[in-house]
Amino acid sequence: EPHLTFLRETMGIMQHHDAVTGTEKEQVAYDYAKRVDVGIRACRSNARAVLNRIVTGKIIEEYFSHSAKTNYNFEFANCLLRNISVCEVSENNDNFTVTLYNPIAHSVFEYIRIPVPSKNYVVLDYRGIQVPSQIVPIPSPIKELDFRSSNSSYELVFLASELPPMGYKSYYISTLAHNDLVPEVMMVMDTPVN
Amino acid sequence: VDGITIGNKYINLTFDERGLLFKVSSNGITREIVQDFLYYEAAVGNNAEFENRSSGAYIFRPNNTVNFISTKIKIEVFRGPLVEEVHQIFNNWVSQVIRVYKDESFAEFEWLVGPIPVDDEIGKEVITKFKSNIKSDGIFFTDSNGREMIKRKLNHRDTWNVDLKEKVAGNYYPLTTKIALQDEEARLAILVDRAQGGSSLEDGSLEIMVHRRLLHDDAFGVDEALNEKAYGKGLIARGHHYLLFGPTRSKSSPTTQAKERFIQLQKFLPSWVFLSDASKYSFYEWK
Repeated sequence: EPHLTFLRETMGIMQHHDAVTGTEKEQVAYDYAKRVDVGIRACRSNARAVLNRIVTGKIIEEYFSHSAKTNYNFEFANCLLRNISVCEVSENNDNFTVTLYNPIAHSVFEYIRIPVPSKNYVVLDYRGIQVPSQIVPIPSPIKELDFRSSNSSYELVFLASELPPMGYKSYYISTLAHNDLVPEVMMVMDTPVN
Repeated sequence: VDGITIGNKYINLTFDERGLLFKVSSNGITREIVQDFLYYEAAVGNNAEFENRSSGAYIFRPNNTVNFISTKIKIEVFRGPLVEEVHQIFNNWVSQVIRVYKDESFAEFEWLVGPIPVDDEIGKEVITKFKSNIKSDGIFFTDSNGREMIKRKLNHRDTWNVDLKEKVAGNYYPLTTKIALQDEEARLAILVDRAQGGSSLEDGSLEIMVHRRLLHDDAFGVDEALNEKAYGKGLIARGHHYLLFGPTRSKSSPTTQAKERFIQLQKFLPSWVFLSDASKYSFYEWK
């Protein structure tokens, strides 16, 4: 509850007309951005250093752990910079998972873009079936002005199909160098209850 | 590069010898649609009177002439099974990726603008412009917080006789999700990924402001110019526009307007993406 309340209070501040229109002073704009970032991290996992009085953000993590009825430790990463093709998890790990939560009340198809440092990746869905994917270079028009602090030179694109309404779907992604982790026989599991 | 086309079974985009988008085909109709980046020079005033304020954080007040960013665009084309992309470089502070996914009926424009140079001590307000041969007759539509579309008419107000002294600023309207225009046959809509300003200053054209860097305060209260100085060289902005094009009316399939509503919903309520380190887990363990 305190995690949510921090984000609620921040969103309240964001209703100020200067925040809505962007007519705040520059330093205030940075303060707003900082508050939103702290609020979001408070509601995510691994928010240990956010505020001393808030121990760890557990909201989403607890939802998934409870919903999946598993002891798997969902350590969701803070990838708020994915919109500028930066993500610490996908750039620094050979194996990682992508979990997509669909907030819409009908199923959707969505193309997902994940920043990665090399070209060879395999995307598996939750059943172990390989999902078609494509690597596209991230344009870097001006090297000397490159604003991204990132190892990624490419984006991995794949189609997340039939994301269930207000439900989630997970994908396992690994580099081809680690394809010994890719199952040789694709076993089809029971369809999970949405 | 003349005649390069990217697309799928729903929509195709063709680029001309300058590297600019110049033709779009979708749902059985084809129209010229040229997309380019331009900028307005910001007006400078002494702020002593209301009529003489500078363009600033509160007011968009450009000089009425518009300048081209570039006349020769460097492009690269990338094709694959899921997405086809054209990477455009306009100059060393404006670039763009135009992409069409295999199963989507719209084109995505991912623009990257900044840091806007102000070495010439002129504030600049950068726009993206889509110019088509759709006969819109001065009529265009902007959304009302993503809900009702509101009909706008160039140099016109519904409830009084208006005489606009500033033809650009006086015709700009807020967009939170969409701007569109149409004639009897074709309809063009652009979805935006954030609140922006937009207008249609000529028949068939849509323009949307993407970034500004100004050097003067407008004396409405903020008391500083809209010129981010913290990093010493201005901000770089990156965002998306989604172009939808098709027949104005359709008897056999959903109308272009109906498709816009579905795509609007998906684009503004996208999936939440969570990534986890799985270094310690094989696929079977994770499963």
